[in-house]
Amino acid sequence: SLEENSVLSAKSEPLIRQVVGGADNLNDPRLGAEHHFELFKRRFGKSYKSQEEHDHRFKVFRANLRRARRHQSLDPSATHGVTQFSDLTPAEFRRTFLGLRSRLRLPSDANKAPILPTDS
Amino acid sequence: LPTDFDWRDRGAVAAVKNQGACGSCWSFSTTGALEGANFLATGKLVSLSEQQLVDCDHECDPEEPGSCDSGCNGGLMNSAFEYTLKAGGLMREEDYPYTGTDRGTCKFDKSKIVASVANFSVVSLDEEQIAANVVKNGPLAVAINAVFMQTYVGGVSCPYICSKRLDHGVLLVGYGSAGYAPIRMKEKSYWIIKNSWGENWGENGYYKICRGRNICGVDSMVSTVAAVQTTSQ
Repeated sequence: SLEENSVLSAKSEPLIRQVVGGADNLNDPRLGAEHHFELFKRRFGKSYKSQEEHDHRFKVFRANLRRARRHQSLDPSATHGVTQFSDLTPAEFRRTFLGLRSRLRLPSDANKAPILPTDS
Repeated sequence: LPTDFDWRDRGAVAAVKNQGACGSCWSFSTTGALEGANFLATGKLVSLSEQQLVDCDHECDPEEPGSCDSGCNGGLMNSAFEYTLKAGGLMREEDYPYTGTDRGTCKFDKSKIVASVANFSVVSLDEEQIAANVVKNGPLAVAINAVFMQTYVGGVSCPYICSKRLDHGVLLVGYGSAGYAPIRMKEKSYWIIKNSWGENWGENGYYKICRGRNICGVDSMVSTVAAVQTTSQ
């Protein structure tokens, strides 16, 4: 379905990929991952119980910066970046903040909403 | 159908809430839909209790043994509507406040019900029907794949590829027609989604996702609910 999606998207909309550079803050020593991590901790009031935990979270944060950049190129009409979840791995994020029972389907006996007129 | 529609402008949407570190999104989606339906039925916006659902709703899916609403471990909006129908309704947020844990016991007090479900149903996988239902019946409980939401900051999310595996419960409160997508050089229409991760996430707690091709599965599991008027305080 992913391939189907991208094919559909490509057929219906000519994609123009932005190629201008200069937005890569991670290569700037003044605005590198450490700097972003400090800002992140201050903004969201994060603290870690040990240096090991801190180092681990910094590693995860760096991976999430790269992930945000990937999301930005896959989803250019939105803005992706640092959020309150930037020190969580995708698995931790899913486990802690998502809670829809994924194996469930809608029951076959569920009431179906009547079809509404949409032309007037 | 109007080209733009937003229940926030019409007073049917309570303030953005925060589920904390607990997989209870399904309960926020459920209360959001019933808050809107109750507003349509009574003219009053009352914030409803998610904690009642977290503590007391263990409704199971008859078709999937062992699959039951389970506090911070997850649940499903339709099962929660079923519970609410059977229990008689939901209490006010202030009367049964959210704690962000599921370790407490059920403290449901039937005499304090302020909103009840008259009926609920699923909406077909058709964007025009989803739009018509949100306009006619109020905010809709929807499921979505949240992979892009972990890094979302703002704008209209319209990923080229996104899984349709549903893992998050949210509330569809309206739609817009003109979110400009520079890369596509055209205006994109979008759904307005209320999330439950606090006001500091996304656009003041809200997410915009583009319409048109069931992006991230947002059209796949849509439920509408109708409320009955209650007389108890």
